[in-house]
Amino acid sequence: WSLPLKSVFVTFPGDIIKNMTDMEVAESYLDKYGYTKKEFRSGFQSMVSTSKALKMMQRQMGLEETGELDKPTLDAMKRPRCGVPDVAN
Amino acid sequence: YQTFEGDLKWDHHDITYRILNYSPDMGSSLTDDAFARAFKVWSDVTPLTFTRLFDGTADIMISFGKANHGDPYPFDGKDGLLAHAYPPGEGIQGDAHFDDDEYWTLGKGPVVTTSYGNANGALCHFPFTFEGKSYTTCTTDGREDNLPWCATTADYTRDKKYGFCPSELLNTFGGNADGAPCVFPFVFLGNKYDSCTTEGRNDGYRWCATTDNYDRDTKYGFCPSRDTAVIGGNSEGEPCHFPFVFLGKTYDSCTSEGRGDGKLWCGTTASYDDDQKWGFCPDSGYSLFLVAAHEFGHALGLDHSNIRDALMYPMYSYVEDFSLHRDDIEGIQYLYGSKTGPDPTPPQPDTPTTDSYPDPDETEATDEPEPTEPTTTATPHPVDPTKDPCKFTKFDTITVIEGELHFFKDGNYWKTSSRSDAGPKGPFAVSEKWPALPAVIDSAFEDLLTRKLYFFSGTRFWVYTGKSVLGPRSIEKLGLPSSIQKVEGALQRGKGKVLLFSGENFWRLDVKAQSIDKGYPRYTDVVFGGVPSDAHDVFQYKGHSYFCRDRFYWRMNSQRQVDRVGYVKYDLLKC
Repeated sequence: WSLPLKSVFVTFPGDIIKNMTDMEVAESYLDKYGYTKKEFRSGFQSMVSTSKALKMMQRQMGLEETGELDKPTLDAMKRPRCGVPDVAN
Repeated sequence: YQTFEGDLKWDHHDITYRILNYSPDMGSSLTDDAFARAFKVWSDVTPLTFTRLFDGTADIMISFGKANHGDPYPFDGKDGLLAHAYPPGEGIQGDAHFDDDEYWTLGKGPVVTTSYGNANGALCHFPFTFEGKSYTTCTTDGREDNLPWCATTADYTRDKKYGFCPSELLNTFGGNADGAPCVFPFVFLGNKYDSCTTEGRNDGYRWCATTDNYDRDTKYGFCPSRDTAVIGGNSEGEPCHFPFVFLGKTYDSCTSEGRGDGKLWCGTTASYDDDQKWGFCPDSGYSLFLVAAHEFGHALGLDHSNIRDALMYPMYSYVEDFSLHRDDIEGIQYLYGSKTGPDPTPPQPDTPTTDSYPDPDETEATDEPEPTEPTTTATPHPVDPTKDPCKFTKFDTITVIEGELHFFKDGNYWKTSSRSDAGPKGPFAVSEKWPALPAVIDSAFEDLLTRKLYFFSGTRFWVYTGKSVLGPRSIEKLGLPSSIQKVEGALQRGKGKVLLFSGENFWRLDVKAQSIDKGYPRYTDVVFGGVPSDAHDVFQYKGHSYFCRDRFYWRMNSQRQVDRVGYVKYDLLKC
């Protein structure tokens, strides 16, 4: 039996995309595309919770609205797309 | 659909656009065409018109850039974010930016236009064989000048059709040297360069001097990407070096090892471990047309839709046969209204067309008697009322009969009149009007001298004179070779001569002699440069030759210049 390959990840020079954890990818995505924009209420501003932002994103993308960073959601975040935010600010 | 807050829109309908620069991935003509088609997506359903400017400020300024490209929203390297655009307004508003770290194509891999050679600018045919070896990319094999070339048919040895591939040794783009080729070595800031470089620039674009000394002459141009070049990384424009060593192991092909994102990459020198030079391997790329159509939607005032099949859905997916989704149409028409002019009319009963043949040149005396019996006037046939020709991607054949365009598909046909903008009439059953014919007609033409109708299906043809029919007969009887599977198009050439198209060839038929003229077949792309070599419908209409592929047509004037590319559906079928 062959041994499973041990993948070694390297940092490629000039590569703009950095190795990020799934949660970092998600937070960056939600922020970049407007899902975690600040809410203004009664003079206070607060960030939309990650769960709520995920639900907004899942609704926009036609995914099951779990509010969780599940695999379909993460896969959707990694797909090529337009840079215009989904939520206007 | 969504519009931007405040329903941002242009306050005029004559929108201007300007292409500020080009990507090294695609030739300028392909890029111009992709953008023009992307604008047409929107002008087809609104009163908007789009005019290209070549200088000055346009409403929509289009540019390619990498990473930080001059606005607050940097691009992110290959994949991920592809492009962005701003809603209508002054300044940067309305502009569209495309990430040039992407590999821009028409969505299905490299589209390599050739220059020089003997193929009249045809696209490379991959794979092609040359001296028994198969090539999937341009090659320098067989040449001593190191110029990459490709065959434009499947077999160079047989057909000898070739052209040169984009290369900095042949020409540059942009810059100030009018496309002159690079001169190597050249001197820049006292250093000598033997290849294109990104030195001296902060936008990542590769350039070269077009004289031997940039410091003295300041003449330069940007280097086009070769089809074999890697994308991004730190070796943009270099070819993969096979084999290359990575972490002590030798690789003979692109690999995703070392990366967590599964993307294929290669080293561009013999050892990545020593030199750390690498780039991503070419893939299918992203369709510039599809992405541009989406971005122009933003530039006109549409925000993202949450309908997955809509053009304005934020994620990219390649679709072969694009048509604008109802959601997009409703969105853009909410902002600008619908296209002015007559609405498409539903199928209506046909009326006799005795007066519908206007061209006096075509009504001269003939040397054969006219059919004595009038042709049967077809009535709408309820074969399948749900069939909407406006939803077909392509037709079996399109031809002009008695001055009206006829669109054949699966046993039915539709007609449009050249005299009105009314939509298609039909469906009519082929079997009612021409009972001897099979359901699928590959090609048809009306002989201008005799008014006889010739229909081709597979390797057989029929000739109708009024209600009388001759056939089926084998197309070999006309002198066509037995190897051809079907006749895909016909162009009348004066009286008594018709060009018949099949595959990449065409033959000239002497209709009266019922034989093929000497000197044929000839290559379609040699004589009709700039039209698709795989057109499935070819016909003559109002003095122009039309070549159709899928939903598009290429129109050629009498000087054999392509003067228009458009949609069959809108321009000919008048949907």
